[in-house]
Amino acid sequence: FSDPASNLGLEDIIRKALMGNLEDRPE
Amino acid sequence: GAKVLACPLNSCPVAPASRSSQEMWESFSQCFTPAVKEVVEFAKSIPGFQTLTQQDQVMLLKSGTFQVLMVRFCSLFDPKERTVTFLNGQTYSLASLRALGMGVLLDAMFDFSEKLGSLGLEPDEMALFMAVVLVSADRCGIVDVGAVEQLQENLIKALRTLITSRRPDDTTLFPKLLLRLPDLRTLNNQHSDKLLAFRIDP
Repeated sequence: FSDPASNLGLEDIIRKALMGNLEDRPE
Repeated sequence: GAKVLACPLNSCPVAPASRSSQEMWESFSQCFTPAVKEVVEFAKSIPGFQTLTQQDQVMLLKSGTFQVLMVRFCSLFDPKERTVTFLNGQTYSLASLRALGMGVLLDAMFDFSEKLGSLGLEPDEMALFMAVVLVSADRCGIVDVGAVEQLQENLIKALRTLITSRRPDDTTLFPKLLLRLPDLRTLNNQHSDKLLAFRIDP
């Protein structure tokens, strides 16, 4: 359990929230 | 047989025994997901955060989200009344939550909230402190350490300038604030252990 954030599903939420921003970013 | 998840972000500290652990976790996840998304939005608003690599942004948020939430929601812990108010508005006594097996972690959270609250930070000082907390998170997995250190240095300088310019006679506040950073790391570890223990053996 060296990566609690992944085990608790936190990383997935964080990545999705960050990706939303990246999708909005102009090329 | 009732299952306990006494986090202030949860809708209720105790779920009926008939509810499965997975169902309870999914319900809890729906409660904390908006708060986590808000931390991500807050991070994006920190000048310089989005210039970091996406991987480093993720790593800082992974290790710092709970710490930011702890600072943000420390006013939910009332040290005088010894109560915790959940986000749904329901207030529980520390004694009742302790009886549910949440003693050690809650005691540490109360202690932290009391210490931070006693510093009397203004909202903009608190926001800048949360930015420092996030960028001071565990360096584990960070690729561009130099960029993160530079951002951290800039944020700490900004916090020091804001606090010392506003309270030139109080030279103790800024160091007292920095002393809360290791407290938050310890709380973060305790909190992760508690949640992981629930996931393994609710």
